[in-house]
Amino acid sequence: EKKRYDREFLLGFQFIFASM
Amino acid sequence: QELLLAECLGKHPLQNRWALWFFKNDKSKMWQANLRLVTKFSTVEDFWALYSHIQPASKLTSGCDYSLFKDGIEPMWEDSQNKCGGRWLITLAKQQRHTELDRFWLDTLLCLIGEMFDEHSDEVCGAVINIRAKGDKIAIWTREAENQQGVTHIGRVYKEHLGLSQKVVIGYQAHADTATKSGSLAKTKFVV
Repeated sequence: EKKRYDREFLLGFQFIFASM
Repeated sequence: QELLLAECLGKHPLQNRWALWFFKNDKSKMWQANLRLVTKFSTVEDFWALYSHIQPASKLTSGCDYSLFKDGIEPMWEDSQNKCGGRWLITLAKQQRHTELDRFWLDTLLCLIGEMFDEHSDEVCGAVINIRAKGDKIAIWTREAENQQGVTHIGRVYKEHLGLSQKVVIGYQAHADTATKSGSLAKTKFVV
């Protein structure tokens, strides 16, 4: 199965990893 | 606690491994010597870790490029997976560097790593942002310029994700045409 992610899902990770 | 949490979370794998490239224009060197591979990543988490630690495109000096390509494809026309392809080109006005450039580039990256072009995502090779004094450019490169159905689907989805008005028209140029004509004179093969 192809790994597809929509914009909102991807953006949800932005600030978790920006702060690490 | 943070480490334990990170271990428990697990990472989200991407469909493809991606390579980020950086180009800095140094006229004393050959073009290819100015092009450097920054790093590769293959998870959502590693993408953000990278994105959060590099200069935003709007802060780069003129003459610089970022490129994000699938692992194994070099960001140049000559690569065997690019040479029959072309690009959807977004040309920005000078003032858009401060208002829209970074968002457009981030949305371009998310379209790529999220495989947002449905069954035509395999047609995508990568994306390039050119920072230039006369006007910045962003493009999505695809592998086969003659694949009208795939190319136009990618163009429509891309335009929608950038939030461009229906009145705005974007064009697709085959690399073979761009390579033989200077800049703005390149023939537009498709529009959406």
